[in-house]
Amino acid sequence: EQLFVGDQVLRIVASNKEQLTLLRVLGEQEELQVDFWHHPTSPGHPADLRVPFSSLQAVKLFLESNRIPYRIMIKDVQELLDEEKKNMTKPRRTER
Amino acid sequence: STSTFDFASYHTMEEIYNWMDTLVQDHPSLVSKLQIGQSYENRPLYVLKFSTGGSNRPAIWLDTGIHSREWITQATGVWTANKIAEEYGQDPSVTAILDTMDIFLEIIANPDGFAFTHSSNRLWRKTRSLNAGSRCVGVDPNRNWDAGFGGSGSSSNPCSEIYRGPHPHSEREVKAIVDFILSHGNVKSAISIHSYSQMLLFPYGYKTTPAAHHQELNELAKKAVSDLAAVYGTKYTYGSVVDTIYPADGTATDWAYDQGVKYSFTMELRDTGRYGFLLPSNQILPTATETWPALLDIMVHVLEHPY
Repeated sequence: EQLFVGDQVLRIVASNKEQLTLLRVLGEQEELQVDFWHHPTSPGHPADLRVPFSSLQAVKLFLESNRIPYRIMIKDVQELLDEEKKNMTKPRRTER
Repeated sequence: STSTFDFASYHTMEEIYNWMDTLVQDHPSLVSKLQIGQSYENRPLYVLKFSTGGSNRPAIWLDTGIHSREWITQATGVWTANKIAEEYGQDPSVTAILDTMDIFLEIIANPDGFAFTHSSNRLWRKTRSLNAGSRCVGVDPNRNWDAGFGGSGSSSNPCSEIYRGPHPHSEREVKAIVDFILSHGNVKSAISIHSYSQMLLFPYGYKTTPAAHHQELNELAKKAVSDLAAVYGTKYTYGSVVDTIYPADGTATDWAYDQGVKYSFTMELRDTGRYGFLLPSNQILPTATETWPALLDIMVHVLEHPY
């Protein structure tokens, strides 16, 4: 099973078309293995990007050096998945 | 019986399929289960049919889970199926709809991907078909439809999450729905439920030209999102795909509309701005509950505007 420990989802709001283009270029860097959960559409609209832990530093450096505002929407994807799995098994136990 | 099923929890495919059989047993004169095909890995593609009789009645098509990782949609599909069955004979609108029309609901539209999210990769979105010449697996089943197929709103790269596939309807999961709707021939509305971003979308995504029925679809979407917001205050935007989000090519909604299914919509369920499509299970019931009045608005409109 693939784990996503330390992966984060960044909510990025491009301010202009240049920044949108930079975001799209970022999404195409296969070595970064990023995954747009919400694709960049237009300035002012949020784009959500899952970033593997190993690429976090590079991606945040890229965003900050291009003054592209972002916030961390999900601090650790695996934590959320572990919680989800725990909640899934809970009802079964009670049903049993 | 279905009364012991925990609608407020996420479930595996087996649990959902077992529950579907229970729903049929609990409502034998209203609900039946069809198989419209098999997935790439030969899993059955099951559709629940809600019908009070007659043959080839005007019909409404609903699907959830075509993007397998969007678990909130399959969970909403289960809740909605139960709601339809429970409300027939109780709710005047549901009763009027089913006294005249049939409803078809495919809850797990991408079973291979769904199984994979449970076994190997929770974030898997696409189908699980192998791509010749590439190490990357899967096609985005919502870019594989023969409507603007191959445009810039999809990708030719098999490693992309919006890879369109080698040709239209290459994916068995898509072809099965295509064949079902074409052979049925009397589907009047198609609603594909996705997550996330709180939007109610209608054609087109593959071109900027407004749909012939843009005004009517826009008014209907406006009413539907207003009634949705009335439940918990969740605010949806609405409009054509290309105006509201971005160009998207090869989508189910555009294909259905181009086939004459006038009331063709995509719903993008709630996004609290914290979890994306990984909504915690405690949001299943509020999400499904608020979605219901919007679905009902569309279905009642279809009933009242035969064509």
